[in-house]
Formats: sequence, C-alpha cells, structure tokens
Amino acid sequence: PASNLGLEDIIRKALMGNLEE
Amino acid sequence: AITKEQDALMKLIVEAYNKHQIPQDVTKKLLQEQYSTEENFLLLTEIATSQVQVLVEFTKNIPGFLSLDHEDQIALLKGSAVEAMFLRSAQVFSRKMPKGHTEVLEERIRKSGISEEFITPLFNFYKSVGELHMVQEEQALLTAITILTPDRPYVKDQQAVERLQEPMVELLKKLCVLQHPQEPQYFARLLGRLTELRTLNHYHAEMLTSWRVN
Repeated sequence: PASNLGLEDIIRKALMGNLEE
Repeated sequence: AITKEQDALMKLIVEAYNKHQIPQDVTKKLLQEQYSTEENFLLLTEIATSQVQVLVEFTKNIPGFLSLDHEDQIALLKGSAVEAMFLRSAQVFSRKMPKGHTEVLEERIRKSGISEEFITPLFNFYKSVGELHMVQEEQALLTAITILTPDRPYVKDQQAVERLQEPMVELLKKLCVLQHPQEPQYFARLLGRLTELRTLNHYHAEMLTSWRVN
C-alpha cells in the first residue's frame, strides 16, 4: 500500500541524510 | 554490576534517544484545541512521519548499525518503525504530563477516523507500558532492541543483527535488576511488552486500510 512505500521513502531519505552531513 | 563498556554503550544510546525528539512545533499542534477529524488525521500522519525520521536519526547512533548491509538497515527500520513509534508514544502517556494533556491527546486519537477496534488495544498497550514506570535507560534500550530484531522480513544477515542486539538485551537485563531489585519479574514484563507491540503491528496495518476507506 502507498503508506508502506511512503514509509520506505522516508527511511531511505533519512538514512541518506548522513551523506550530506 | 554493569561493566565499563556496558555503561558507555548505555550512555551513548540514552544520549541519542534524548537528542532525537519530535520537534516542538509539531508536538505543540497536538495540544491545540478543536480539530476536525480530517485535521486530526493529517496531524497524526505528520507526527508519524516525524517519528520515523527521529527513529532513523536515533538508530544511526546504535553502535554497528551503519556497518550492517544497507538493505538490511532498511529492512530493520521498516520492520520496526510502527513498534518503535508506539513504544515511544506510550511514554508520552506514562510520563507526568501537565494537567489535561493526556486527555487532549487521547481525544485527538479517538476523533481521527481510527476504528475503535484499533484504539482499544493501543490504549491497553499505553496503560500496560505506563504501569511499568520505565526509566529512560530502559526506554532507550528497549527501543534499540526492538529495532535490532533479527527476524524482520527481508533481513538477509540475521546473525549480524543478533550480534548487535544480544549485548543490548544483556545490558537491559542487568539494568532491570539494578533499577527494580524488588521485582525479579521486571525484565520478563518488559519483554512481554515487546510481544504486545507485535500485535499492534498487525492492528496498525488493518487500521491504515480502514482509515483509507473512511
């Protein structure tokens, strides 16, 4: 369902965050 | 007694737990008066999103997590997000909240289009966690242990996750003995909450579907 996809996108984006720091 | 390494691990986890919180401006909205069902729905969705972001920031600080296989990191976070969210929100209900805040929060959840079938088990969970009066170290460690659950779907290298989770469980066990000497069953009761959390996972998936239908 869309919400799970949303969940994974939020997680991937937040995890990638450490590359920008 | 807790070893030097265990103490360092605990401090690190608790510090990360406290550092990464839902931003004030988001939680403040929860306490503002009179929202419609739709606004409650949007507000809860915004808070859930914020909680997932906070969860990831906290998890990055768990020693060894970032050295796991990248896709396993995603699988662990995805598999534990809902449980970690309810574990954390439970503390909001058990902490000494200023007069009336808990009632406002409860009212908001009850009036957001979520079916009663889900709200009852959710508040039962909040109550059972509240009765444990967990200290901060226990809350932080239990959250880390929930995230490092090896048998989440799609996790490939379960042993690597177990190697990270195991020292946390050992540390939590010692902490429970130290913090609750007169309650030998305390550690078992904490783990019991993790089982209860898993049932909430199931309810949550159903709740999302019914929410969308409404």
